Amino acid sequence: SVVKRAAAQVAQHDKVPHPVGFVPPPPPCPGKVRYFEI
Amino acid sequence: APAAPPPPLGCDDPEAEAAAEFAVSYINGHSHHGYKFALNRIEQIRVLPQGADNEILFLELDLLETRCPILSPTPLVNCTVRSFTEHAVEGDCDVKLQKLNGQLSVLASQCHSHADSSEDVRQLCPDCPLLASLNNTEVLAAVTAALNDHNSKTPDAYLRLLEIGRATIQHHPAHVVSVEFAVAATDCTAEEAKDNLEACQLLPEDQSNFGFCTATVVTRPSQDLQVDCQLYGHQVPALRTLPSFPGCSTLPVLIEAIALSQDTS
Repeated sequence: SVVKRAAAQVAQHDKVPHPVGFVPPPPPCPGKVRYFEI
Repeated sequence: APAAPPPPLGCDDPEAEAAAEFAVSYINGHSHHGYKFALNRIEQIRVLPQGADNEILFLELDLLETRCPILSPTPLVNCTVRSFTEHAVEGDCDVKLQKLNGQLSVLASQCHSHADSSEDVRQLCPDCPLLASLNNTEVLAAVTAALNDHNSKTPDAYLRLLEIGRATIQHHPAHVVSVEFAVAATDCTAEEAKDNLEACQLLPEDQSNFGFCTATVVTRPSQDLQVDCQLYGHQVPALRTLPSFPGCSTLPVLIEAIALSQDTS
């Protein structure tokens, strides 16, 4: 029989796990707010 | 395989921050009105390589108004950014720079400033005074009263108004008009000005004394007037072309838009 798998499940299976302690890089822009945001 | 292109420059990268600091210094150095502005956030940066050691940078900057008048000799690093509850003013700037052999130069810049919304200030601080229009009659009356009061009490040079920087009006619990304005010394004493005010001229550029006054005028429940004027001493600003009373248009016009030969658009 043919089984249809959800794409998301496949993606999850194929994804390489990040090493412990991995911190994703911050988005390049916009930068940090130095005082406060209006 | 060809070498991968370098990763895009991030807004918090040291190179981006250096370019932004350079741009802010340029903007403050070329503005003749209002207050100095400090960098709050780099919104965007784009780099266009032009060849070896040559690139064009486009920056979008978010600035905040400080308490230092533009003519103040205080370095920007020592200028306090106005707090949110003081009814902050923000500046949005687009700047085009060139980095040639490691040297930055500004090719074009354009800035617009606007005050925070009154609703935002009210929400956080219901009793905080809000910015008033610079041509508000109460504001103009307060500036006139404050300058007259100062001139009547000092034997030094008669001071003339250059521009009103900001003004707030508080209604409760007392009715208080607070004003800040830039002044310039004239070649008259206050006594001489009494006799012939029209003859009093701003001192020549190389001798001019510029200064800044803050004043509060209370009208209710009782009347009171407090004025404090500080003169900076000799400056080299390009203020000679300014009228003595530059119209006092409504906010927000605190950063002068600077249009140079090359436009970022």
